[in-house]
Amino acid sequence: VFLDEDDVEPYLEELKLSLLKSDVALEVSEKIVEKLESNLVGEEIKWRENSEKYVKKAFKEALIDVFPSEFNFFDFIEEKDKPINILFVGTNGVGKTTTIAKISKALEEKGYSSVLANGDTFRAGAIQQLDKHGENIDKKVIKHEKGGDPAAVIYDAVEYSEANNVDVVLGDTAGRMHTDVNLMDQIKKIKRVTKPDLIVFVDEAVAGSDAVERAKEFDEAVDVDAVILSKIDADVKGGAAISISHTIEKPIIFVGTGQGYEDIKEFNTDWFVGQILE
Amino acid sequence: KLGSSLKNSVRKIVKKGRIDKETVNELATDIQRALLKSDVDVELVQELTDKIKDRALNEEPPKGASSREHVIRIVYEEMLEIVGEETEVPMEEQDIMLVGLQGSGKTTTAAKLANYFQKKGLKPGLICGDTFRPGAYNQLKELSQRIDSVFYGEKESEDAIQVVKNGLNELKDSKVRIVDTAGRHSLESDLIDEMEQINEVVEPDKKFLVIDASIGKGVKDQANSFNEAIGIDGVIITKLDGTAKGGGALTAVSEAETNIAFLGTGEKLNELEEFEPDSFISRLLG
Ligand SMILES: Nc1nc2c(ncn2[C@@H]2O[C@H](COP(=O)(O)OP(=O)(O)OP(=O)(O)O)[C@@H](O)[C@H]2O)c(=O)[nH]1
Ligand SMILES: Nc1nc2c(ncn2[C@@H]2O[C@H](COP(=O)(O)OP(=O)(O)OP(=O)(O)O)[C@@H](O)[C@H]2O)c(=O)[nH]1
Ligand SMILES: [Mg+2]
Ligand SMILES: [Mg+2]
Repeated sequence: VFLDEDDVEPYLEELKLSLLKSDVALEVSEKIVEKLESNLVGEEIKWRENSEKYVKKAFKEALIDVFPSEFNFFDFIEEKDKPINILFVGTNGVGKTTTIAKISKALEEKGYSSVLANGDTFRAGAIQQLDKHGENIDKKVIKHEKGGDPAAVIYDAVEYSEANNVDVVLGDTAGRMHTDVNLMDQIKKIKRVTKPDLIVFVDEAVAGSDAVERAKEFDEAVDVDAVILSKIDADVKGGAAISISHTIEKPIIFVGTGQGYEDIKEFNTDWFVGQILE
Repeated sequence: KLGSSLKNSVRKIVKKGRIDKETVNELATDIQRALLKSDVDVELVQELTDKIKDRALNEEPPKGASSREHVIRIVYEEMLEIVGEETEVPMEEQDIMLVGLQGSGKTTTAAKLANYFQKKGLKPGLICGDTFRPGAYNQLKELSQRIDSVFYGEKESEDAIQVVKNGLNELKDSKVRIVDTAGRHSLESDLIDEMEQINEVVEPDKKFLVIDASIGKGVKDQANSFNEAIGIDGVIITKLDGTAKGGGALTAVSEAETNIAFLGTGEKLNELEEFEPDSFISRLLG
């Protein structure tokens, strides 16, 4: 028997609503469901298999398809020439600084050394915040005075790492609105000057549809390589993960699961899609 | 008063010379899309558009008003119903406590509020009730220095409740005492306990929930938990200088049955505005 629009449409509305309620952006939800519909119509199903089950199974696969094939961060670290320069970017308050400290700890556990580069020379208390993290996890922090050039700090950190055989430079940057032309120019300049090996876009799982806008802007500005989604431990569905992946098609490598140094885990597509579908 | 795209939808209604069911449904769909794009909660959007449809089809326009003016008025009134009127911020001695999710903008907003009251002639005092986040003490201290406001904090303490108690004692001369607290969410039960204890110590005149404009509608449960724990007197929506419309924050306002008191529109300490419904509504409607 072949599926037609009438078999499929009653479920599509419900699936679209479930995405919306999980905080997936409206346009992303619509695109996913439209693509699902065009994939389903004309499909042949066995007599005994009911169409609702078929649609839901196809929906799960459609969600899994939104996520680009997994990028193994530790394989990347293993294979790349050292020191590896990783730049962290994103809007205000999403968790960049805390995530850097967690990544540093995770690298240590895999046997890699790292330095923290304090590229936020702007915000009140930013230098002291990263300093304290460095102290807590016993890692060197490279910093300049407040108001200094972020690119110069990161450049310094790379030089330091080359001279001292440090494996990874973790470059922190100030949070910035994707709508602020000057700050987006600054981040482009930081990229030009420090030539990072990996650019990580950090966003928060509690974000709504604005995750689409900011992912798009940051990706257009600096060509993001990977994404880290923080605050997945807050009581939210995390649809922002789907919005971001669908929009910029870059892999999510980690999720932040709390405020402690151990609270980070590698992103797993099947696990995440399972969560969304619960 | 309404955004330009919504004005176009209303224009469609009146082109037909009369208000009919089909064009009203079209308008409702346009409004639904705009609000869903702005992260307003699905059920809230449904309730709102049902009301608009019902009123548009069944209410008689008042004498002298065109059907078009009448529909615009209905949309505006129903939006105002969920967004709320301007909030009265009393210009008097008071203690304010800020709470909210991690990274929402509390510390920055605390300093903005101090700046706001100082400009109105009320001497502020900032108390750093965040003993958890690395650098929290330095952050608020530096911001206080920028506006020359009195500040109290204990850099090495791990007891937020004690720090706040001591701060209230020290800052007896401040007319408006603003207590900044650490970020927390509803599943961190030890942090929710801490917040309840700080609340008991401060007995604030105003408890503001600080919410990022880009938050998703999942914030609904958060708002509920904060409200059940300590009672929320108002919401401050931050980071409206980006592209976020604040629909998620609005869901929180509706869930906690409270009002929007202030809007944060940038990182500078003067980038705080009193809430004014009209521009917020047109931003929401895109
Ligand atoms: N619950 C939870 N909180 C987190 C997580 N990641 C970060 N945070 C908290 O979020 C808040 C902001 O974190 P920061 O690391 O300062 O964020 P940021 O992006 O560096 O902020 P700016 O530099 O000001 O733009 C802090 O209170 C962190 O403890 C997470 O995965 N879960
Ligand atoms: N663009 C913009 N940034 C803001 C606004 N309000 C706060 N920020 C920024 O958002 C980030 C987080 O602000 P904080 O004041 O540290 O947030 P918080 O709620 O105290 O964070 P925690 O204490 O970790 O929960 C900082 O980079 C601020 O400068 C705003 O209205 N607009
Ligand atoms: Mg930071
Ligand atoms: Mg804070």
